[in-house]
Parts: sequence; structure tokens; C-alpha cells
Amino acid sequence: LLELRDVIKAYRFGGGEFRALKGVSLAVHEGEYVALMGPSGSGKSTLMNVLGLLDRPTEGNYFLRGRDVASLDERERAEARNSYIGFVFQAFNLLPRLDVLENVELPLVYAGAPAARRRKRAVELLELVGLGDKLHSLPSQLSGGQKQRAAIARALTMAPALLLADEPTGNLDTATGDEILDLVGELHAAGSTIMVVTHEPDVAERAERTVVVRDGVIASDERRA
Amino acid sequence: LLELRDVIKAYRFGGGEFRALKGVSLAVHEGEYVALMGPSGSGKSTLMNVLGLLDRPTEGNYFLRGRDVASLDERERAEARNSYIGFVFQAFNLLPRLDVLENVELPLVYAGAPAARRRKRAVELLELVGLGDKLHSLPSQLSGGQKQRAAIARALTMAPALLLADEPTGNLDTATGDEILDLVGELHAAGSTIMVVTHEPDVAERAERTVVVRDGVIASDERRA
Ligand SMILES: Nc1ncnc2c1ncn2[C@@H]1O[C@H](COP(=O)(O)OP(=O)(O)OP(=O)(O)O)[C@@H](O)[C@H]1O
Ligand SMILES: Nc1ncnc2c1ncn2[C@@H]1O[C@H](COP(=O)(O)OP(=O)(O)OP(=O)(O)O)[C@@H](O)[C@H]1O
Ligand SMILES: [Mg+2]
Ligand SMILES: [Mg+2]
Repeated sequence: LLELRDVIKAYRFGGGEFRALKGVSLAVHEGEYVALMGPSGSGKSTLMNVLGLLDRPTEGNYFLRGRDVASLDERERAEARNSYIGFVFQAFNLLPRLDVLENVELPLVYAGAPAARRRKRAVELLELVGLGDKLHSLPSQLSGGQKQRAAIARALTMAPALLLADEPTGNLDTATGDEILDLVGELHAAGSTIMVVTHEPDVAERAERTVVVRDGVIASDERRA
Repeated sequence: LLELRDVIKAYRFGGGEFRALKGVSLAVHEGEYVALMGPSGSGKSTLMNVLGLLDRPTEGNYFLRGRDVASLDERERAEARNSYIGFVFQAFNLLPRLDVLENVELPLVYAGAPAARRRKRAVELLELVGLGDKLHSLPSQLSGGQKQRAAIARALTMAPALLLADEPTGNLDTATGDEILDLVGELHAAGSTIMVVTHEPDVAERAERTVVVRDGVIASDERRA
């Protein structure tokens, strides 16, 4: 489904350049469930942003469904992001002036889904993540873990073929986190490809493959026996 | 050191009222190390905000060092917050236009510390949390866990008598998280009172007492044998 070849991501600022990714090569097949781990600051979110078409490699290539993303124009990139990629951000990125329901409906709005169907789907997901009583709350009225769950519900609305989740249970107690991971497991069972950044071994256990990043490179890549 | 008596915290909005704390009573002695756990949305951050003088109870009383905080004026509240309370926010709350070093120096600036001493102390803490190479980065240039560590360093600059940390290791890998908890342990050994909100049993293990919050009330309060 996706392949990174010798990807470098450098940030330029002030007097110099900082390389967050220093030559990453990675291939993920359709339907795989991959956990991405590694120390704080090692490049995991940067890698996820490249995979999710939110950022471009400085050098190297990213092939998504066989096409080099460098050849896609802005409209094609946006279409890919909206139609088959679901992204859960480490900092949630909910829109502050929309209520929870409107935030979660957003991907369906972009997809042109009819209002009644869109609402039904969004409400269904919000109930699955335990936010059925917060539909009309604003993000500022939510706890940290509630914002995280709203971000997860938003990413799941389109049942995306590729789910990229950046530390989706970091602000959740174990029981709530398990419920979320069960939902991710159902999406996986339906055929989706899953990549989850996590610091917790229990969360990584649910994946069939663990990739460890360290200082901008892939340090290990192991499949579960 | 601190005592909550029948504290209620209600948020009013739209058509009604939501009670995040529904009658909480809690006493913490000087030098105690308390872990605060409970499901997402149960009221932990709300409780921490009341303890840290960032929010006021709707009903009930909060006695800090024997004084009812309702009797303190705004200047006295600010002084207490700046002089002996260190707060690590669940969402970090770094100031976006200040670099990491300036962010961490802020409590020392409020305390009127001389510039050279303030810089030395801030740099020392940033090196202890592994951000020695990020002194002049802006928060937007940091990873999630790096922002978290900057927020921790800022809370520790004044070696506060009361440290309130809201999920301080949620975005950190185990090794980095352990280093941070070791620093907290040193502050505790020096006599400070520590309250840490956490979802992780390993983190709670370091405390001598665990308080569990559920749906706005204290469900259990146990001391380690
Ligand atoms: N400004 C507000 N207006 C309305 N409700 C609020 C507001 N702030 C918080 N709440 C509600 O209060 C409850 C408790 O929130 P709090 O942030 O204390 O939870 P928490 O235990 O810290 O959760 P988490 O583990 O997810 O961080 C939640 O249901 C939340 O939606
Ligand atoms: N805009 C930027 N400018 C400069 N450096 C940046 C920028 N964005 C990220 N970095 C740096 O790139 C490195 C990797 O960041 P990234 O967010 O990918 O780490 P991470 O593995 O997700 O960490 P964490 O586990 O703490 O979330 C960090 O050292 C960070 O400071
Ligand atoms: Mg990250
Ligand atoms: Mg909270």
C-alpha cells in the first residue's frame, strides 16, 4: 500500500538545518497492523505526517498505492487525505469553534455525504467512543481524554483504508483505551491498514509488526511470531 | 498542607449545569506523594485546577496552608501560585512566542531572580530533562514529548513545595518517563509535596498513596502498605 524510500525530512531555521528523518525506508502492505515506537523526539510524528500527506519529504520518495506522491498536485493530495486516510493527531487538532458533533462530521462533509446520513454516522461513532453525552460541547469544554476520543471518532467516520494514529491512547485510562483499540481492531478486521504510534508495550501488542525509530532512522522492524 | 472539604465544581452553559466535582473531600499532608487516577472525564484535571488555584470551587472550601483560599485576593493567589506551586498542565501550555529557555525561565522572572542565576537554573533543568540542545527552539518546533518535558522543567525551576503534575509522562517513552519521575522523586526526597495525575499503574507505583476519582467523587483512597 505504501513505501518510503530513503526519505529525509529536514527543517531549516535560523543558522542551520535539523534532520528529523535521516534516510528512512519502509514498506507496508495492505491490511497490515503496524506499531511505531521509539524515544521522544526520534521522528515518529514526522514520519506519520509524511505518510499522511501532511508534509513532504525533503529527499527520497514516498509511493502511495504505487504512485509517487511528489507527482500529485495539491488537489489530488487533499482528495487522498479526505477519501481514504484517517489521521489521529498527537495534539488532537479539533476545530475550536465547532462542537464535537460538527468536528466529527467534517470528513463526511468533505466527502459530500448527505446530512442525515452524516449525522447518523457521526453520532454512532461518538457513542462508540463514549462521548454520546457531549455532542454539542465545544472542545474547550472537554477533558484531555475526551478530546482525544473525539479526534479518534473523526478519523474513523470514513472507515479509512489507511488509519494513521499518533499516540491515540496517551490520555486515556486503560479501560477506555482498550475500548478504543477494540474499535481500531474492528477496522483492521474489515481490511484496513493500521499504523499506530505508541509508547506503551500493551498497545504495541495488538499490532502484528513493530517498527522502532531512533534518532531519525529505523532501528528495528520485527514481525510478531 | 492542603484540604478540600465538600468541594463542588459546576460549569454553567447553554441550558444547564454540569458538575465536574460533586462533593470532594481530601486532605494531603506536607511531604506526601499522591497519585490521582480515574477514568477519562472523571474530574482529575478539574480537581488539580482547584488545588493549583487556577480555578475556584463552586461550593465547599479549600484550605491551603491553613488558609481558606476564598479569603485570598487575586494578588495573594498569584503570589501563592508563583512562589510555591509548580504546575505541569495536561496540554503543556507553553507560550508560543517564547523559546524553550524563556518559557522555562518564566517562574524565575516572576520571582525576581537575577538574570544570570535564572539562566543557569533553567539551563540546568533543561539538560536534566534532555532538552539541552533545544534551548532556542520555539514550542512549535518540538515533538509532543519534548513540549511535555519543557513544561515539566518549567514547573521544577522554583523547586516548588507543592508540585501538581497532570499526566506528566503521557507523551513519553518509558525510559524518558522514568528519568522525569526520578527528578520528581528527588524533589519529593527534598521535602516537597507531590500530586501526579496518571493513567499508568507504573507511575502510580512511585507514590505512597493512590486516590481514585470516578464521576466527580473520590471512589477510593489507599496508602501503600
Ligand atoms: N469548561 C467546561 N464546561 C463544561 N464542562 C466541562 C468544562 N471543563 C471540563 N468539563 C467537563 O468536566 C468533566 C471532567 O473534566 P476533567 O478535565 O477534570 O476530566 P479528567 O479526569 O481530567 O479526564 P482526562 O483523564 O480525560 O484528562 C468532563 O466531563 C468535562 O467534559
Ligand atoms: N518545525 C520544526 N522545526 C525544527 N525541528 C522540528 C520541527 N518539527 C519537529 N522538529 C524536531 O524533529 C524531531 C522529531 O520530532 P517528532 O515530532 O517527529 O518526534 P516524535 O518521535 O514524534 O516524539 P514524541 O514521542 O515526543 O512525540 C524533534 O527533535 C523535533 O524537535
Ligand atoms: Mg510525536
Ligand atoms: Mg485531565
